[in-house]
Amino acid sequence: YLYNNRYAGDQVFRITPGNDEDVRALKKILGHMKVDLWQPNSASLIHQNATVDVHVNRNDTQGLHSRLKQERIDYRVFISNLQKEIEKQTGYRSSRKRR
Amino acid sequence: SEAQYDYEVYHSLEEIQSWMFEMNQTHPDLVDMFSVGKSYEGRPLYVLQLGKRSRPQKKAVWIDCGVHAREWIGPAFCQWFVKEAISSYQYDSVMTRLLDQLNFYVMPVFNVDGYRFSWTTDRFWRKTRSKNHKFHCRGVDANRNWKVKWCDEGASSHPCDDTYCGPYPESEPEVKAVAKFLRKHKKRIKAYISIHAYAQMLLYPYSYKYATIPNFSCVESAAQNAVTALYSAYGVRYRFGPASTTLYVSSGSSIDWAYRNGIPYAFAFELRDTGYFGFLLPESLINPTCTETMRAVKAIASGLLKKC
Repeated sequence: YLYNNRYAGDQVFRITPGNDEDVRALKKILGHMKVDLWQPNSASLIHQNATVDVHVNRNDTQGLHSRLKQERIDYRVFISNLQKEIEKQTGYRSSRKRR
Repeated sequence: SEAQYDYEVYHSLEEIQSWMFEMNQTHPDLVDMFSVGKSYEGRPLYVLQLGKRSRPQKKAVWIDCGVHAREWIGPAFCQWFVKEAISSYQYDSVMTRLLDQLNFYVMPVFNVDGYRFSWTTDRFWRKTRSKNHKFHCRGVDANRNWKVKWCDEGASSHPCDDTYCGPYPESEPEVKAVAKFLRKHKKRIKAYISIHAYAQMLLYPYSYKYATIPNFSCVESAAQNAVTALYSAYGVRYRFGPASTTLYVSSGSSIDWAYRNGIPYAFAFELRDTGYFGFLLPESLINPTCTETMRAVKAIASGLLKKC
């Protein structure tokens, strides 16, 4: 596996805070997790109706699902297994190299 | 060799650097290669100069890619641009005119240490790899480290944040080296273009404030022409406008610094996509993404040859 399979089970969430209350709740939720923000580049730039793309470690995905549901914040998972997408992006070449 | 080099896959730093040497050796009439300095970890910062050798004071365009390590489509575009420029010289009248009348300085990988790290260790690394003497976190956001409104809104002063502005402006050797080169040649460099991903946008100054640049109408129409040319390839829509209102406010950015240092046309491209694949844009989309962006960059460069 690429990167020693370190991204297996990691997910990328696309979250859309609909109002200022959602923005506050989302910043609070993400503030308590170690996340990799893809868009925007920092939590301070999160604002209402602008999508937030965040890479979440596999151990935290369930927690994030339940917190977002609890807060009724609109979201979906746009990459359900990051490792698989990484392998797809350049994986075939490395397998060819291995061959 | 060059003939077998695959422009439709992502390449490691080592592959890109050997490709640069190859292009330099096989096209002495159009290509020159030089280093503007060394990275934090001591790697050379290579630049290719493209253009017909003629009078020394030709106008020039600067294009850098790979400022943020995880944005792999950037270096792929810079390689694509060089390939297209060289292969279409004397076959495509627009490109022939551009290379006869302009020089292009192309820096395929700005953040060499970070890019290599994103291949070997952390696929989503963004920053440089400089060490901080107080914190265990490494790296500075190379697009927050320029000496323009440094470390103000939209940048972080915390070393562990992804938008960390650094201990002081131009603290990063990569930023300092490029800033020094651009300062030295600013009379000839008429356009600065920095390639990022992802959001499908074409951005211009200001990033750090909600104000209008003095030559707004010229820059705005150049951006309009560029996104129209881009759209003509596959119908992909790019938003365009001042970075502060189109994306978000950020301080210490390269386009603001280039503009404030006298380069009248400064652009940042945020290439595909808008978030289906994000940073993991598949290799199958390198071709269309680079083809459409090629049209946009040619439109910007062609605009420099006309009066605005």
